[in-house]
Parts: sequence; structure tokens; C-alpha cells
Amino acid sequence: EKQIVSGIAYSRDEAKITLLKVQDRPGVAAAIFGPLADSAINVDMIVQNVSDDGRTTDLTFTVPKADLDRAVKVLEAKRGDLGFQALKPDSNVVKVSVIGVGMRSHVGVAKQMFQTLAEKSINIQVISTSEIKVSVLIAEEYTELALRALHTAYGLDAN
Amino acid sequence: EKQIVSGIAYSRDEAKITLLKVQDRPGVAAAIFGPLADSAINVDMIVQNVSDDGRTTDLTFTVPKADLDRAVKVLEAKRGDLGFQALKPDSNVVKVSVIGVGMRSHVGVAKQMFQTLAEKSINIQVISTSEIKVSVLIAEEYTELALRALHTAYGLDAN
Ligand SMILES: C[C@@H](O)[C@H](N)C(=O)O
Ligand SMILES: C[C@@H](O)[C@H](N)C(=O)O
Repeated sequence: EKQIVSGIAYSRDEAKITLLKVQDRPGVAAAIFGPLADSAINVDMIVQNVSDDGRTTDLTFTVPKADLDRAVKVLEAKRGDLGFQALKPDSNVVKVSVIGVGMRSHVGVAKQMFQTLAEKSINIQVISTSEIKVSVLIAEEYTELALRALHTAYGLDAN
Repeated sequence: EKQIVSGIAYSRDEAKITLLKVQDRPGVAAAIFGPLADSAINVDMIVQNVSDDGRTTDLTFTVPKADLDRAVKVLEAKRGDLGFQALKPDSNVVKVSVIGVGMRSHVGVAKQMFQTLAEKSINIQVISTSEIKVSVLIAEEYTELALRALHTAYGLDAN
């Protein structure tokens, strides 16, 4: 199908938190996001992949940079209950999204986006998709480089 | 803020593929989705979390069930180039999404969704979010149980 990329969006006001090795059993995600919700912490991305070992998995989510310290405190206080192995905060990321109109499948947009970032040697840390977007987290230092390269790749450079 | 959940969506026509321990360096995501795009395989969700060890990470994506065998073949053919440790296909999943209107933050919807699934002892395998949705992959056998519980939890049971 014809894939129309209508724009590139980005947010520099995101910080990520990764909880390493949470228990992969019912109730754990609820025990993480319950306290975050009760503390009125804004969460944008939530990314969890399957468990490798059938027992644990990692969970990453993003918050506004101003909420990072508070979110870390809330989760550290729950560490005993939750039993995660480590908590890694990182405010050094930017979220970059390619927005597609009429994307019945993400595969073409994903291929182009990932190839463009690869050509600039930009490592992709986190990937997430929605109906209209393919989003990645990359190191914040690459923001302008990534945006320029993606605009060119999708022919969005017009003035 | 007032979070309005406008509906629950689901798709039974999704199969997931997890590539375990892909190299976490620029070019790897491109090398995975390039061949998939060239084989015209439809990809819906793509979920990748950060690397635990700084060297490898896992990547999960979903395809229509009818595309699963073909997607597996494409990637197995690239195994030498890509160097992943294992490929795990799984057609036994359903994607369930809570759709929120005016969700400035996903945290309230996520808390409710995850608590509801936990109460039914439904394990959450994969989590991904977008502007208007919080989506999970769970085992397909829980489809009706999850949908009923979520409709009740969000007060969408009206007849
Ligand atoms: C890790 C977490 O998502 C867990 N599987 C749960 O269902 O809550
Ligand atoms: C794992 C994969 O996303 C890799 N980090 C890349 O940039 O391509």
C-alpha cells in the first residue's frame, strides 16, 4: 500500500525508567502503576517485552523529566514488595516518532526509519508502535541529527 | 484529569515473534525489518526494551496469523547475518487495548487495566502504549474473560 508519512514528531521532555527483572506473574504491572497513578505521575510510554526465562522481564516507561525523581522515589519505596533487581533512570533520551497516514502495516515505515537511524550510527534503545506512529527512544545528543535525517529520508524537507 | 475510557478493542488475528538476544547496536533493527518489508509482511506491534547488559536485547513484533510462517522463514534465513540467539513464534495471543479519550497521561488507565487483569490472574506478556491506547498481549484463552472484566471495570457494560 502507499504509505504516506505525514510528519516526524519528537519530545525532549521524556525521561525513561527501566525496572530490571520484575516478576513476570499477574499483579506485578498493577503493583508498579498503582503507586505511580496514586502519586499523580504522568506516564507516556510503557514498554514491556516477553520474559526470556519465564520468570522475570524488564519494564520501561517514560515520564516528564520533572517527574523523574519523584517516580524513582515512589518505586524505590516499593522495591521490597515488587522485588525488581535494579531501577535505571535515564533523562538523556529523546522520543522520536514517525507519523504515518493510512498505515495498515508498520513494516515499510519501520524499515525506512530504522535504516535512516542506522546510517547515522544512532542506536535505537526502545521501540514502540501505535496505529499511526512508530516511536523510538534514542540518546538525546542525536536529536537534531535524527530529525534532519528522517525529514530527508521521507522527503519532508520542503521549504 | 478526568480520564474517559471510550472502549475496549481487541484483535485475535495477531501472532507474536520474539527474537531473543539481538545485537544492540545501530543497524540491527533495520536488518530485521528490511527483509520483512521486502517480503510484504504486515507488522502491527513492534516492542523493544532497553538492553540489560549493554550488548543484546530482545525484540518482539506481531503479524497477522496467516503471515506467521512466512515471517519466521524470512528471519530464520537471516539468522547468520543477524546473530539472534533464538526465535520464538507464538500464535496463542490476543491483543487487548483500552482506548482513552483525552489521556494526557496513561497512568490512570494503565493502573486500572493492569489491576483488572491481575484480579483475574491473567498474566501480561507484552505492554505497549500510544496516544489513545494502552495495549497488552495476553494468552488467547483469556480473551472473553479479559474483555468482560475490562468492560465492567470501566463501566462499559451498559445495554
Ligand atoms: C511483568 C508484568 O506485566 C506481569 N506479567 C503482570 O501481569 O503484571
Ligand atoms: C536492537 C536494535 O534496535 C538496535 N539497537 C538498532 O539500533 O538497530
